[in-house]
Amino acid sequence: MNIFRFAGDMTHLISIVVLLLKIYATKSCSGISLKTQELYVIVFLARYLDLFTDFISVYNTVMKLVFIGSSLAIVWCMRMHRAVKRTYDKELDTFRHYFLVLGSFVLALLLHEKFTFQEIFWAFSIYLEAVAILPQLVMLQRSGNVDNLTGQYVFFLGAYRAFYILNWIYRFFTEPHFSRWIACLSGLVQTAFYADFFYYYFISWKNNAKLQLPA
Amino acid sequence: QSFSLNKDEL
Repeated sequence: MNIFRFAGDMTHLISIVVLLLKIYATKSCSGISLKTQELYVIVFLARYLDLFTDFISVYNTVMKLVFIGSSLAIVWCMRMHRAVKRTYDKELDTFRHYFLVLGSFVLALLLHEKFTFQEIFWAFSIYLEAVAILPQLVMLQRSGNVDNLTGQYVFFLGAYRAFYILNWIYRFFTEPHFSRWIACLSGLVQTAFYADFFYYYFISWKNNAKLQLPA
Repeated sequence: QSFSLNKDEL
């Protein structure tokens, strides 16, 4: 474990806490893409298949349970909670995310470390996570004005993988046989998707203005 | 065990 990876995990955790706060405090999920949240459930379930078979550390197991539990809770809330599901902007959340699942799975069948069930599902989860934010970013552009909590949620979500890139660079130089080319390349693509959001987020922060994404 | 060894990241 290094400081970059720990900062990345904490930033990821903060993004989830901010989203849960928004949904429970405002009893609203307006501006949040249910499709992106559903993709994250698939990402965590596909990546943590070894949750019960291999033990790495208490931290690792606890964080996996938190990520799986929170992503399921958010999807449940947006689909089943009476007050919250009424605020879901279904007509703005129109990205055909099934293609992202299909494309990621096909890519995992072609590009993986080893052709085993766990490695293919792990690569699938890595590719899917890279594109999982797309429905949310498209929805933000459609909905124009972004409320603070939603903006902070997307910001922390983008920042966490940027910390992971620093973690991979650090491990590359400190560990002899370290190679995570799948996670690294995918992480670069994932963080690149946030580039324009980060730009407009920085502008809104600098001008102390509302976050506005160009339609 | 080999799978998880190099999958120590979340």
